[in-house]
Amino acid sequence: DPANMKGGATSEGVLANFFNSLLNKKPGTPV
Amino acid sequence: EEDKRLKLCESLMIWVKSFNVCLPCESIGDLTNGVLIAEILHGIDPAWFDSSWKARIKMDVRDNKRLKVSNLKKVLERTKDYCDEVLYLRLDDDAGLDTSCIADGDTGEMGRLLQMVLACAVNCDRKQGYIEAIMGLEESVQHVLMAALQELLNKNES
Repeated sequence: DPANMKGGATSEGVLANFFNSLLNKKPGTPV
Repeated sequence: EEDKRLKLCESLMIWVKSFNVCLPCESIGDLTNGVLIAEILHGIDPAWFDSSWKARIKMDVRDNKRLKVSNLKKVLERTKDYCDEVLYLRLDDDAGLDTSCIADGDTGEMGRLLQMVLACAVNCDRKQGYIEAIMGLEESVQHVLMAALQELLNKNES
């Protein structure tokens, strides 16, 4: 869906951003 | 809402299967005695979910509902304490899960319990391996797991 491609917000990109943010989160801070 | 809960539980089951624990894990019924979940939690943080805690989980409960509920209560309480004391993840007041329903295989309640286990996995010291494993799952499953974690985050912030 081209509408989802705007700003690089592909489904894959959204998932990668989310899970990478979890990876980089400091221990002891909330989810 | 029921469809959403069913989808959540199905996706979390796929995630649980990815652990390759040496116990049957074909359906939600395989989780209702709490044994497999306790095993996963022990892997997530062996210091918190330690061997002495795990030893209190009865292995051979068969269809004895009282023993299933007893196991699930131990799993739930220890997991809530972990979220509270280690992850600083404050669960809201309506987080009281019904262990009797979980023992009966209720997908909604089982999904909520596994949602907490998921939060433990992606925040523990060993989170890298767990997160990378999730990123290797089918995209549709990843989306459901992401939404489950975001739901906890929203509750935590409210």
